[in-house]
Amino acid sequence: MLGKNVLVVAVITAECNEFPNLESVENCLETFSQLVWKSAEGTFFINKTKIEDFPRFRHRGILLDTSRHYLPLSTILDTLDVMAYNKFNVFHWHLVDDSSFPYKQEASRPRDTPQEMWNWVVGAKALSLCAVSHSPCFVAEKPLEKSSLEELGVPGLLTPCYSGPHPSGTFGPVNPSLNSTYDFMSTFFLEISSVFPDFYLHLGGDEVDFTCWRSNPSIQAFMKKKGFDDFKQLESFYIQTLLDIVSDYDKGYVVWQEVFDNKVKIRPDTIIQVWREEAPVAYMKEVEQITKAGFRALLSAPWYLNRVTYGPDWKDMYKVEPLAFHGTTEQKDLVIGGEACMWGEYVDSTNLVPRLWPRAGAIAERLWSSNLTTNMDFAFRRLSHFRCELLRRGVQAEPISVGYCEQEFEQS
Amino acid sequence: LWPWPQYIQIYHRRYTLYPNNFQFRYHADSAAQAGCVVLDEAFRRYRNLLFGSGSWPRPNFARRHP
Repeated sequence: MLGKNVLVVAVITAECNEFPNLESVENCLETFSQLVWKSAEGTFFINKTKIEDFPRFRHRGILLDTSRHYLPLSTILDTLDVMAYNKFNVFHWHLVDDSSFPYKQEASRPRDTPQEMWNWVVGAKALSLCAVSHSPCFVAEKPLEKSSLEELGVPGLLTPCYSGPHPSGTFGPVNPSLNSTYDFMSTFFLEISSVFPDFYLHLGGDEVDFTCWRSNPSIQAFMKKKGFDDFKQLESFYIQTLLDIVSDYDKGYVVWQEVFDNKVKIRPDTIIQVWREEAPVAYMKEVEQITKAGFRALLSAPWYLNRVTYGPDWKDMYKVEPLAFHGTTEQKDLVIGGEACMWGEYVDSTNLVPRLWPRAGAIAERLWSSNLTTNMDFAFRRLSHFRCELLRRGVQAEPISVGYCEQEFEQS
Repeated sequence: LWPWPQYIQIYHRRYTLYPNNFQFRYHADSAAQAGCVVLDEAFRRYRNLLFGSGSWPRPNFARRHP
């Protein structure tokens, strides 16, 4: 029985002090670690193995939509670790607030700093993960969304809603008719750019509700001045101005599919994220249309991990084929990957791990492995075993079926 | 393995790993060498993931049980 005492590692590009990007290829140590096994006597073994590996899609993300004050930074960093075990490479933190914000904002403000965001970005870097955020919490809420910006001291940013001829006392989306709005946004994105090193910013694009804009006389006057007769034109004007601001900082952008659906003029290198399952068309049709127009697409619609159903629901997510749409080879090359989504602001550090793992692993394999890796029985056996490996590493991953892991007995 | 690699061939031949002696090492031609924080840290992390953080007595094969 021969011993092996050295793992020799050779990398082609160092990137020791750089932030990772979607072209960064790594994860060999993770593969190696999974090849090592332990006998009942406690001896570690590795079989002679030849592997050639690379990801099928460059962008393999987890989108976490949660209130920042529900999740301490340590939970985020733990999530990054498990992502690396699954070879995910993009953590997309969709920072939101629950409805108590800002009335209970003292619960979040102490952690609500660029430094904490920076700690997260650096934590991701250590694991070669990209960190993307489109709602950096230390500045404000999502640029388009009705939020607490008024209370946070950005007067005039939000559109006052009217009830008949009088202000109703409520506020709607950002006011697109004022120069001061764009001055603020310019500062806003400068700060974001200084904290988030990734080339791409996620700009949202789905949050505009026209009701409040429609009620406001100054918005109506602005529409008239611009010659707009449809609020979608106003939305386009607003988003295009934002996109120009972001472009000035040499950043690219990821937007929700609504920006494409509403025919907003966007840069050719824009990434469009498909998150709606059925509307305006089935998600695969949407991917077809986006790629046909020459844009890159990112798929999220079939991968909502927040929907927990009875039984082995990972199988449906595993079966999704991201390129199963009518299109040319060139179109299919424009699908850069996908994101598993945990929507819902109620996810906190008590339930995040069992909801995510190992179900998210099904999506990880779909995005990493060959399109020929589709055998469900084979996947079930490996995912069950991988769940045990996660338990061994201290991750409280949920069972995917009846059965047990040795590690559960060891822990009890 | 999870996720499954693009190409893999596993042989029956197996090797023992002794945690006390096991080392991660940079290839002489590697673009990154010792001192590359990202990789040095990864080596440290994966040593713990592989073997745990304690010390490991050499297995006593004479006393092994079925």
